[in-house]
Amino acid sequence: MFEARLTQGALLKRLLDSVKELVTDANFDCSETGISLQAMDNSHVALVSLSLRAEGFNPYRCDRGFSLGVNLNSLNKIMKCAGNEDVITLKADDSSADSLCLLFENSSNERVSEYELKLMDIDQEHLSIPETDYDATVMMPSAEFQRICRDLMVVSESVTIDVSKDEIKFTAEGELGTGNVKLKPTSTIDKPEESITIELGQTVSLQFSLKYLSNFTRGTPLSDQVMLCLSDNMPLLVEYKMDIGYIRYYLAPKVGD
Amino acid sequence: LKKQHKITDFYSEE
Repeated sequence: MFEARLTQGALLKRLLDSVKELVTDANFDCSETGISLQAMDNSHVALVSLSLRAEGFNPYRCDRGFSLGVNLNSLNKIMKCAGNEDVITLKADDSSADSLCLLFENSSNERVSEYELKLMDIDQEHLSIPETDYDATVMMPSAEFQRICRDLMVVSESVTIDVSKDEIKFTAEGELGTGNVKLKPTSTIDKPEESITIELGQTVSLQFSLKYLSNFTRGTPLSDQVMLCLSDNMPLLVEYKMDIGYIRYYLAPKVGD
Repeated sequence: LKKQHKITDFYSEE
């Protein structure tokens, strides 16, 4: 038997909203430690890895590990039927999981709706992502990162990110001309969510597709801060951390001339 | 122009 009840249902709505453009079908791997998902976009240029800890649900019950093969478009349609204040419960019979039950209860509990989503068999390759000691780790307000991606997209569909000890610089070059945004670390200790920090092993400069980065910023509502991790000739990691877990986006760089 | 790489150029299957 699998049952996971989340009082902040809105969080699940936002999470699914932040991956729906990137991934169509995916397996939700459920175990006693929680729910995780890993999937690449169709072009295999980006990968999303999502993890929700069992402690974030109450109750959480997963008698044995199993996978829920889900079409995310269909799941998103059903999630639209949940109110932002609703408590959301996911239930499945872990032996013959051919459908996922979703329960939406409003706060005063006089309105309860129940949906069943047909599950699919999805055989997806699972990539092993080694723990990496990145050349540069940058923390910044997630809204700031979203704005930089949106602004520089008017100039080009690629952005070069340069990180040095005391600056992260985003540069775009295109037909109309060029644009760049430079951020310096802040020391505002009174407003931690506004802070910008740079942890530098060595300077790094990489180029990425802004189309994908803009897509990743759908995770902005999940967290005040976003973490960018860069290493030479490695995919960029963009992480939005929540109390219950995290959503990580990986993007392969553009390399060579 | 630089070439867009793939995630699978860096991370392999488990």
